Amino acid sequence: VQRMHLIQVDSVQRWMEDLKLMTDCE
Amino acid sequence: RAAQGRAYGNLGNSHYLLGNFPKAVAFHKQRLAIAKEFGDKAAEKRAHSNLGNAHIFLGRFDVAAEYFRKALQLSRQLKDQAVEAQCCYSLGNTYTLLQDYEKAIDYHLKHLAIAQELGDRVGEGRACWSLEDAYMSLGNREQALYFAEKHLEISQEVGDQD
Repeated sequence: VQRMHLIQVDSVQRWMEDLKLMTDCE
Repeated sequence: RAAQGRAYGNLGNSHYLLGNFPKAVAFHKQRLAIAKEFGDKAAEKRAHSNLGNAHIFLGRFDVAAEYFRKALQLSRQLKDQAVEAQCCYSLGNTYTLLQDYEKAIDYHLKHLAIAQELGDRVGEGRACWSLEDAYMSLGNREQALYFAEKHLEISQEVGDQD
């Protein structure tokens, strides 16, 4: 249910796309 | 031991970028333990952020929120406003995923205030977009429209056609 919900929110979807490549590096 | 901590962090990040989120979590937890051992607050903050990010892709939004909250606390201790803004943005999005829109708005407003203070127009635009969505989810169309207009204005200014 949580995963389905995020598809409906564009701004969150965009954030998650960016997040995939985002690491807090050493 | 300090180098071991950095190696754990790098391994965690590599697994994360490969999409191996459970492995990423395991390594970042080791990194966190060593950061605590050394009292290295910056490394502790990084581990918490990375653990929060990984839990988002594991679908554990509640756990992610806890890690982001801890990262936010540490960013305030470290007096790093850019990182604080990033943590607020992550928390706002995570609470949207948890469908707790009031908390989401609270964090997105905090993100917006810091972005304005730092003159970060891209961050400000993102905050407005998030607020527009959160207010729409609450059925508050007036506030949603206000932030949609601000979002449009900033997107035009920074040349973001998307």
